Order: sequence, then structure tokens, then C-alpha cells
Amino acid sequence: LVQFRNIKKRNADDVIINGIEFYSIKIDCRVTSRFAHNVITSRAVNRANISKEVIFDVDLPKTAFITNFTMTIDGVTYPGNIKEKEVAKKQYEKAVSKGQTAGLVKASGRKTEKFTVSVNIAAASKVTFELTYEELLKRQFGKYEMFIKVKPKQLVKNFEVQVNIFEPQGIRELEAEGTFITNELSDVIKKSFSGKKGHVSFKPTLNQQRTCANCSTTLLDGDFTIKYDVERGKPNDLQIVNGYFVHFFAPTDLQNLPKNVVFVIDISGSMSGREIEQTREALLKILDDIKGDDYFNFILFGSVVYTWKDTLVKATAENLEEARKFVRAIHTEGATNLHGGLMRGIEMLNTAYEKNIVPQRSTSIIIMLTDGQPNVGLSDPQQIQESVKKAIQEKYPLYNLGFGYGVDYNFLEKLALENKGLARRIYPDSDSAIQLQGFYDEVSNPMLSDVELNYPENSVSDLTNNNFKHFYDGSEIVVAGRIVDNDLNSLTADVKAQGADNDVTFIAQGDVKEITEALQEQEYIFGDYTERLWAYLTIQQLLEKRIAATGDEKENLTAKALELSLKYKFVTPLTSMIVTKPEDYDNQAGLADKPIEAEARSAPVTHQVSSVSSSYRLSAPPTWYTSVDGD
Amino acid sequence: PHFIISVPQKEDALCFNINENPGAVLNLIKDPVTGITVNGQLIGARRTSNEAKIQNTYFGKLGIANKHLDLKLTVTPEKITLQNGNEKSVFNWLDSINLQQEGLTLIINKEKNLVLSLGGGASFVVVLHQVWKKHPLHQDFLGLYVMDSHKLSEQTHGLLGQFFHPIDFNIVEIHPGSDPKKPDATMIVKNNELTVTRGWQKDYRKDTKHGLDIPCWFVHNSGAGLIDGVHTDYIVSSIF
Repeated sequence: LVQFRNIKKRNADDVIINGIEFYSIKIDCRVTSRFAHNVITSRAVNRANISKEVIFDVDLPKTAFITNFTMTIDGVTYPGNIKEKEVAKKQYEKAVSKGQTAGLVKASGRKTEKFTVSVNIAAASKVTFELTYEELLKRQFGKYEMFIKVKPKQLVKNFEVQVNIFEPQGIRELEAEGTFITNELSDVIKKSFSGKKGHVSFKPTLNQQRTCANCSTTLLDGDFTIKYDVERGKPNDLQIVNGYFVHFFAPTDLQNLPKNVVFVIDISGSMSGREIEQTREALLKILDDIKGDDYFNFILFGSVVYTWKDTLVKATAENLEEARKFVRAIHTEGATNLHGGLMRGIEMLNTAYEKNIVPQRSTSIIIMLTDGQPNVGLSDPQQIQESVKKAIQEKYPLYNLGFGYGVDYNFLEKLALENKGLARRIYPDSDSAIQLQGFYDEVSNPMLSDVELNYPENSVSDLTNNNFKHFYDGSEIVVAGRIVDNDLNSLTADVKAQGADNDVTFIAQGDVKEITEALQEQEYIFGDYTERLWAYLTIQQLLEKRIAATGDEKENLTAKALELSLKYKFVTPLTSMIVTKPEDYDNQAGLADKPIEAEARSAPVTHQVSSVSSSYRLSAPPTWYTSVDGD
Repeated sequence: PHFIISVPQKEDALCFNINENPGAVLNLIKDPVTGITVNGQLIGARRTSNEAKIQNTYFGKLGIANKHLDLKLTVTPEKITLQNGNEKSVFNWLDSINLQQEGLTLIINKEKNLVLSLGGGASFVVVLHQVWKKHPLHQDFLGLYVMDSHKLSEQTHGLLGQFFHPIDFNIVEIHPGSDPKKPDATMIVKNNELTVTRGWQKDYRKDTKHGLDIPCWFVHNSGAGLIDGVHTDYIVSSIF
């Protein structure tokens, strides 16, 4: 989202508002093997005869890491500096000397966070803002999706979006659409793909941007989405470039694994009203999607724990009909016995396997929906985590859906991550039921379970996660690592998993020479993407593991993630970017942080100042020699 | 390349980097008494990465000579050439060699390092750093470690050689730096007050892949204020 606000009345010339003209906005996206490198550049000039404030306002995906920002005023560049969070804050506080100030990046929506910088510039001065961010596009429902929010607040002489995609596997399909696209604008989107390359451009003229023929308001306001997929001739694709490898695994033509789903639903008093109505609505839709081979059950918890059936039942037409009646009758009562509900679900799944109620070769998941904090039964979060982890023993992934903002999202996230699942916030809005159903769709088609991707031990190091509880239809497993075998000519990966009928093995081989050469030819697209992809994925997984870790383990994970964030210049929850502005015109420094979901609010994120530790361990070197070397 | 200067009497170390263009030959050791000279030629990346603003350099060739013994050893990541008077021997890093001659011991540990001892004096360890052969940017390079350096004469000079005899320094005013793990301080050395940063440099003698962290006080600006003169004073015209 690119948005420019200018206060006060409009100038007669409709591209100049309050003296400021944004004469160019360019959104340049380069995607290489799912790794997207995006640069947003906007140029403005102060046409007034006094100094004016110019605001640069961008919404970027939550999954992205900012990597760079620069502001150039009359040829002088003011770069953003990425530092460890506490150090950055200290420096920032020193720079502004005015106590707490809201950060430059705020959680702004379900999928986005907002980056805002404002600067005062002199009359006739020009300013160029350039923001760079990177993200690994995730495959969901058979497609990679990249979205760009477009929202200039005024007409822009040169507005363009350019997307270049390079996929070594070949591009199978490419779609581009915008929520603001009218019939007139639909021809402005140019889309083409052939072989490994895809291109999308959108460059409306001034007149095409107008809401009506003589209007000076812009109709560019909404999501611009690009979706694509690659050729799936092989289940594996192993790419080795510049000493790093990335392995994409997404087999097709597999049979669905039969699954057993336990829904653990919070019916405490706080769910009254719209929440419980939307829960009912979502569950009814989910019941329509449950496959005949699946087993399921509902567990409701208020102060007391209720179950629909004593055991898991097969999704026969009769059972589904009975379930619908049960769901329609769900009503709220009491407080929140979350632990009781979860334990009942786990026991039910254990019993189902022990008594052969469900097929031995089936996979099970627990989906919990709650809007509150536990206050009946075991209510200490730490104790609940320990108890649940002990009971699940990594057998069933636990997915936690946190309804609304009052929920203890930190706790739910820890609980899910410790048990091979994930947490998702459900936003209390008119489409909550669709959000719930959407989440179910993501996890409702497991094709493989206990997926293990193995590589020759002596050839690779610094592997990202290579064990996955499930592979879901339409998704993709990504593993990256570093090559340590200096003589490596090809890399072989061995993938083992449990399928619907038997255990399956896939072998993937990547030839170093061919791939390296092929990609060097394409370096203009994005040369060191494999290394940055590896760093991005490693940081993301370290941060995720850190959520559930404690003590020394947490410290080690934090240190590793911080080291990589600084090395690769990513703004992550551990780092901040200080934007130093020119000293004239009361400009102050700004601080860009990465908001985390557990803190997600519509209000701005504020910063606490904490001091830098002043004690250091000055350990001595172990041996005595004088040397010269390199690292 | 990074230089680590051990200061045993302080149980500490000093370090600095020298950034000079690929191709430059730096004099590392020159001892007029024993006749030993060690020079090193710098290499950089095969080609500059698009985003790299500063190119790191490493040693791609080391020349160790003893004028009195008429002995020259040239080491590159590809081969090791020993010129003993008129006799020339060429080894490669795939060899495991233990060569003992009068006043000379040369041990090559296959694909890892070589140890050269000259008479009863100092010995030199040259470490081979191999990078992934198909890496488009980086190439193999060398490290040099000097043991028993006190056995060289007091007149020894050069970028490394000038530190073979006791150097005194004092660290005062330790304070937080820009990195919370690396405090800054003021170092008083050779009548200069330098801002230094506590950091680590790697010793790769035992583990050429990962190295061992050696804590040290890092002197900025190519060792300015710590080394005699400036680093460009040590550029020489050839490896011997």
C-alpha cells in the first residue's frame, strides 16, 4: 500500500496538493524461486514557497522483513540503519530527546503492517523515498500469492507496478488482479509468462487514475494481487546457488490421508452474541466439507466440559446431520476451562487409536477455538503448557484459533508451537466465519504425515527445519541449507513420509553446475536469493522456536536470530531500523520495528526505553601466537 | 585479512584488518639478522558481488624466504614450491609430506596446513582455506600463524614482525559501543589514544571451517596508530 497524505486544501493543479507533487511512484518486485525482493520508490517535490511536510506511507505484508530504507533530499541521502533493538532504541532516544514516540511501523491490518515516515522539506526541494522489503511467498491452495496494497492519496504523474518473476521450474499459471480495477483499467494490467519468466505491469495514466473524467481524486485504492504457480512435473526441486541450496517439495497426485479431527470449542460467557453465532456458522460450513472417510467430534468447554459423542465418529451422512443439529444448539455458558477441554480431546484421540475406532494409518489434528483466558480448572498457562505437551507427545498437531484481541495470544501461540501446530488470530469482523472455514480448508487435506527430508550429513550444514508433521494439499515444504562439501557436484535429498496406503520415499537430485550456470545467466533478476532465502527462513524458524523456549535455549535462539538479522539486515522483532532525518525544520529521527502478532492492536506500538548492559566478559585468548588470516 | 597480535604479558590480544586492493604485496616480516622475510599477496573475490560495497581481501600467495640459507618457499592454494638454492621441489595440497633437511623442516598436512621451521628459530603455519569450488564469488585463500616469534631478532619489522617483541598498551574507559556485545574503549599505545572495540577474530589452525574465537581489542582504520607508519608503507613490489 502506498499512500500519501497531504493536509489542507487542494491546489488548482490536481497533481499538486498542499504544494506537494508526487511525480513518480514505482513498485518494483522481483521474485526468484518464491523469494520476493520489493522496492517501493516515490519521488516528490515541494512546489510551495515555504517548507512542507511530506508523508511516505506504505503497507507491507506481515510476513515480510524490511531490509532497507533511504530518504534522499536534494541529493543528500539519509539511510536507515538496522541495529539490535535495544541499541537502536537507545540511539533513537538520544536523537530525539523527547521521551517516547510512536514507531514508524505499526500493525495495521490482518495481513499488513504500516511503515510511515514524514519529513519537512524546503521550498522547491525534492525528496525520494525508497523502501525495500523481502519475503518468501507461501504456497496455499496451489498458488503463491503476493499482494501489494495500492493507495496513493492523490493523482501521480508516473505510477507503475512492475513484477518480474523467475522460476527455474517454469511458470504454469499467472494471474493479476486488483480490487479497484474497473473495466477501463483492466486493459492497463499487462500480464505475460513464458517458460521460466513471468511479468506483470500496471501503469495507469493520470486520466486512467481519475475517479471520473474531471475528478482530481484517484481510484487507485485497494489490493493488487498476483497469484502464480510453477510446473509440477516433479515432486521435488532442488536448487543450489552460490554455496546455498533450497529444496521445494510439493508432490501431486497423492491420495488424501484419512483424518480425525477434534474440535475443542470455547463456549464461555464471553463468546456470547456474534462470536458464538459465527462459530456455529463456521462449524456448519466445515461440516459440509468433511470427507466421508474422516472421523470427528466436538468438545465444548465453559466451566464444564461437554462432548457431543463419547468417541470419534465417522463422517457418515447420518452423523453429519446429527452434528449439524448439535452445532445449531451450541450456546454459551460459564467460565473458561480450557485445559479440561483440551485434555478431553487428547484422551479421545488416544482411545480412538487404542481401541481401533479410527484407522491406524490415519492422521489426527486438534483444532481449538477460544476467545479468553483459562480461569477454571488448571489455569496457570505454564502448567497448562506442560500438561498438554506431556499428554500429546507430538502425536497430534494442535491448532489454536484466538478469537478477537482479548485473548492471550502469546500463550496460545506457545501452546500450539510446542505441539507442532500453529496459532492464528481470528479477527472479530463480519467475515469471522469465513476466516474459520478458511483455516480449516488449509489443514483439511493432509496428503502425507511425518515428512522427513534428509541430506548427506557431510555435504550440508545450517539446515532449516526438515521434519514436518504433515504435508497439506496445495502447500509446499521448503528446506534450505548451506553447502559445506567443497567438492560437491550434485546434491541428493531423500524424502520419507507416510502416505494414505503405505510409506513413501522420494529422491531428489540437484546438479550444482547446471543450476549455478543457469541462475548466473539470470542474475539480473536477483543474484544472491538462495542465501537470503535461507537466512529469511532460518530467522523465521528461530523466532518461532524462541516463542516456546525458555532459559538458555531461548537465549541461544535469540542470539542466533539476532546475529543473522543484523548480518542480512532484516528488520525482525529483534532489530530496529533508525531513520535519521535532516536536522532542519524540526525533523526527528524515527525508529522502524517489526510488530509481532501477540502485540497486534489497531493502536500504535509504543516503545519502552531500557538501558544497555555495561558489564562485559573480557575473556583472554587461549594460546599465544601472532597471525594473519581471513574470515 | 585480519591480523591477531598476541600480547601474552597482558593475557590479551590486539587485532586489526588491512584493506588493500587485490594484487598488492604486503611485507609481513623482515628480519635482517636471521635473513627471514615473509611477504603476502592479496586476492579478492573472483568478481565483485552486485551488492558488496567493500571487497574483502585475503592472502592468495605467501612467500617465505631465508636469504642466509638461500631458501624460498612460495605457497598458493594450488601448490607449494620450495626453492633450495638451485633445487626446486613442487608439492600440492593433496600431498602429505614430512621433509627434513639441514636447518629446515617442512610438514604438509594434506589439504589442511603446512608447518615450516627454519633452524632453531620461529616456525610458520600456513593454513589452507578451501571454499566451495563452484562458488562464483569466493576463492581459496591462506592464513599465516607465526609460532615462537621471540626467536626472531629485535630488529624484526613488517606488519606482523613489529609485534614480535613486547608491546605495552592500556585500556581505559570501557563503555557501550554500537553493538551491545562489543564495548568500545580507549587504548593508550605508542603514545596514541585510540578508540578500540572489543571483538573476536578467528584462529583457524585447528578447525579451518569454523575457527576458534579469539577475543581481542580491535583497532580501526587498518591498524592506524598501532602499527608503525601507515599500512601502505608495507606495500612491496614482489613476493620475494
